[in-house]
Amino acid sequence: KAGQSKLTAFFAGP
Amino acid sequence: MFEARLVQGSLLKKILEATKDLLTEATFDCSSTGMSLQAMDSSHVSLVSLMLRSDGFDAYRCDRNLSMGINLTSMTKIIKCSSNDDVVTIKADDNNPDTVTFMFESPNQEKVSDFEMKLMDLDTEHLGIPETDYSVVVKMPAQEFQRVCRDMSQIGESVTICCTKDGIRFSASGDLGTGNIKIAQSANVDKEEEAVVIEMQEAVTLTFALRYLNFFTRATSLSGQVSLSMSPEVPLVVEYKIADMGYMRYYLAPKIED
Repeated sequence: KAGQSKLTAFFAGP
Repeated sequence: MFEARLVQGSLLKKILEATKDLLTEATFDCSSTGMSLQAMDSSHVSLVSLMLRSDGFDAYRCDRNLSMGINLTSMTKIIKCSSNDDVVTIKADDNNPDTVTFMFESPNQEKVSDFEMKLMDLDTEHLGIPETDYSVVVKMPAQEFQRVCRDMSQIGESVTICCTKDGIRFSASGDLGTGNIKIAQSANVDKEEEAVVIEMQEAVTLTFALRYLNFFTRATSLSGQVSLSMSPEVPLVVEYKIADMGYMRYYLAPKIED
């Protein structure tokens, strides 16, 4: 089953 | 001194409605360019990005950049005190940096209200979102997208979106069975708002949590059309244009096979 990824895995943080 | 006047004051109600399921507080960044907001939901799965350009306001003055930490629940309570046809002015005074004032004027100027709201100290973490060329951009009627998300969530918790040059297919499965909705690109339409237009570099299949997509569709009243931008294994962008002013964008991280 597919798991939910987080946005912070794709976009650079502050 | 910051002052932004919006004749179409009801726009603020629609914007708050469009954030309420995802955010409880957020920082409004004000500059000479306009007012913007960027905030993730508490689980860091989705992000709201709002842009209201200064030239879209009926009057706009921002002498220096300003970040207003706002409790959106409080702001919603205050904005509910305005009538839909009121002119709304947002004001912040450099000498009083801990509050923001909302002024509501009836169209005939006979009733004028002002509400001063306390601002919050918020730790804001801005994400750097690169400009991206997406593999697929689908434009479709916002109400149609809302309907699809609602219907798919009758079947399952997530939806798989498969986009080819023929059309866009939404699929869900759950305990009761499966459902598919396929929407073809419009051959020809009289009204631009009713068109389904697909711009595609390569076919894309991605899976997303319907819970968040349904939250995004709270923005349906902002725009006749919605655009969905997708590339393999990157977040989806759902954009509602705000006429002559800017946009409400949502980013949603995909579901990925472990």
